[in-house]
Amino acid sequence: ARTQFLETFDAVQQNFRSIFERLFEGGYADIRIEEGVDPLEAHIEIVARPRGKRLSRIELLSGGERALVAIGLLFAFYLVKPSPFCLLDEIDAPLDDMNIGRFTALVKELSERTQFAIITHNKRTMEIADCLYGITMQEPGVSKVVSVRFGGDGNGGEPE
Amino acid sequence: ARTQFLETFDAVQQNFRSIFERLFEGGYADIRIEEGVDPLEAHIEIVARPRGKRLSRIELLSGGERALVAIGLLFAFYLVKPSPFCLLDEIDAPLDDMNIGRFTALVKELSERTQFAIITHNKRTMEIADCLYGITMQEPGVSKVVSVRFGGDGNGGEPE
Amino acid sequence: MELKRLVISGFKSFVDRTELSLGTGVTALVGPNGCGKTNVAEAIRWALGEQNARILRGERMEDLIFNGTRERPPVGMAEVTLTFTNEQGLLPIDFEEVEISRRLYRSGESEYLINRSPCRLRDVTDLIVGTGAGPHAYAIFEQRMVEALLSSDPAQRRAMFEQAA
Amino acid sequence: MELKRLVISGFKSFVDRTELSLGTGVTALVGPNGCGKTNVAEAIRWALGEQNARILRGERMEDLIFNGTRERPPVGMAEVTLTFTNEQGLLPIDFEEVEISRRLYRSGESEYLINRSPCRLRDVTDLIVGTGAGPHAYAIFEQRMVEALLSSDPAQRRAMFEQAA
Ligand SMILES: Nc1ncnc2c1ncn2[C@@H]1O[C@H](COP(=O)(O)OP(=O)(O)OP(=O)(O)O)[C@@H](O)[C@H]1O
Ligand SMILES: Nc1ncnc2c1ncn2[C@@H]1O[C@H](COP(=O)(O)OP(=O)(O)OP(=O)(O)O)[C@@H](O)[C@H]1O
Ligand SMILES: [Mg+2]
Ligand SMILES: [Mg+2]
Repeated sequence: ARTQFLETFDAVQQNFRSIFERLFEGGYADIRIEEGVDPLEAHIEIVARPRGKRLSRIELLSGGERALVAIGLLFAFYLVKPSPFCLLDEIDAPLDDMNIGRFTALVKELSERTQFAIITHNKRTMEIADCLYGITMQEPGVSKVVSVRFGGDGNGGEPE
Repeated sequence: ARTQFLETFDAVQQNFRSIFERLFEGGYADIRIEEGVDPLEAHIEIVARPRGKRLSRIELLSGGERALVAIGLLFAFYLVKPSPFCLLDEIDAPLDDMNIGRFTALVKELSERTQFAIITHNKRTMEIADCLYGITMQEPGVSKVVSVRFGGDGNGGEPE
Repeated sequence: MELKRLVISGFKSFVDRTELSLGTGVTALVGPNGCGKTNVAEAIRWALGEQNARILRGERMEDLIFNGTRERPPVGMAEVTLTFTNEQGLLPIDFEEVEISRRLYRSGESEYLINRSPCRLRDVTDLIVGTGAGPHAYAIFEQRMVEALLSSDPAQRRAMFEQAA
Repeated sequence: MELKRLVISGFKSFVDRTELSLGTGVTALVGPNGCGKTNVAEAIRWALGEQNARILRGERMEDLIFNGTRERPPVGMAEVTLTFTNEQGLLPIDFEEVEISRRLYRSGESEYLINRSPCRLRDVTDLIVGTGAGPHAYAIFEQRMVEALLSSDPAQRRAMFEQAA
């Protein structure tokens, strides 16, 4: 169990470092296992240094920076054993426009090999969709799919 | 301590019921203390019935519905002993356009007696501001206030 | 392997039969708060064998069946069908298209079908594990996972790593 | 009683002296992730006497002082000044305008001033409590409070009620 944990950790670490560089356009991040303790019991530290800033533990970063680092780490786990289908449920909520752009660029690239379904309220995230479904409850309490749009050319607006 | 808790609870409950009706345009919500147990130890249940839906414990509502109910409850606490100044730090993140509109209408009304500072990424929330400050880090790691706009007439765009 | 089509009927707020066709690339699901988007994600999880009602925001599995509104009475069954393409043969079964269905009745009785042939839950999960993509043929990222990673409670973060291993 | 002006210098990412004038009604603070908006909220809390470094995302109070970037060295002091109007006499002090300042040096030494006159932390908090608006003359709503109310841990929700009482 210990060996498997450490092997997985190394794979995640490698993925995380390269994903972070893409998501933060420079800067550096790492995950570290507390030394001198059984790895299966140890604290796992997440550190990040957004471009131009100082290296900090994740606890000291801003709300949006923390969210983007965590998203990068989720993808780092994911790429260890990629599945054919990946669903994202509103994880872009705390991100500003620039970070949404970086996040969607990463998803767009990964979507060449993985089918993505993204639940979002964000217009910029909708722009990268190849296909858009609107869900409504015109009749209270009853869900209905109301629209389908193809072509991620920026024409998909929230069809409410 | 028990009497004070129950008095506060009643005040919060009353505020919460009327705020909810405003925030959800109808529907009903309540907070309840678990019966038969010392109030200081009892569970506090939050129930809500958005218009047209069934009464549910808050755990069963959607992400945005839960956030709006919790915001209503925070204001219910607040109105027990209103302070002159209230700061909101990005609590509008999970809300859709319609709910942002209801949230901002409530804030606009309360702002007649209370000074509000709202931190937000949402363009619709910015529209109700009487005054808008943009903060940037053009020099990495160094914060600077870069713009001031007056007049909440919908002209305030995110000045990044 | 691609999720080609999703059909939901009687599951949570999708009382009426609803069909979603998915293509390659990125599909976005949008709509107001409470309209049913997360319910769609939960329908996919449930059809692939999720047994923990709590993960699906229910107390018991029966909570997943449409339980009525003021205008509409509750229904007696929830059904979700997923259709996968299998061109690469990732699914260990000799079909080009694989349809997985799950039904739940108010009585608590469940049915599972692969290509319309009744089977056990175990057969569905074995099929999915057989894709080599881990215990799930899908990954779901949601806010609670982001919070578990960021949590000041070290056990929550470690649990995320252990799940990946 | 209104917060008329806020001056921040050397506090977290606000190394250069920064002034914000606030009026009646609603003031919005906007900007990219990590630009310093929450730092402004923390500056207000700190100036009003917050003693828990953890609430301000620090391990020790000294973490609040600007600690340098690649281009800029750390500085030796953090200072925040809040100016309140007092037309209704809510603040129990005989001035129409009340200026509250707090300074922290790298040595760990602190200074507190009311209308430029040195005082103790206790005098600042007494003044604020004296407004009758609870232990704080201000309320802050943030995501973690929303999460505490929604938490599946009943103790977290109860704690929110106890704080209001
Ligand atoms: N068994 C059920 N029968 C009928 N309706 C249900 C059932 N279970 C849940 N619902 C309804 O589904 C709605 C929740 O939908 P869902 O969580 O999918 O919303 P959402 O689109 O993800 O919203 P958000 O953007 O706020 O996250 C709730 O309003 C709830 O009333
Ligand atoms: N003592 C310090 N010295 C210098 N910079 C600091 C210090 N403490 C925090 N910072 C910086 O302040 C930034 C965080 O700012 P803040 O949390 O205010 O961002 P924000 O505008 O609220 O962003 P978001 O929209 O993501 O919530 C971090 O990038 C951090 O590097
Ligand atoms: Mg949802
Ligand atoms: Mg912030």
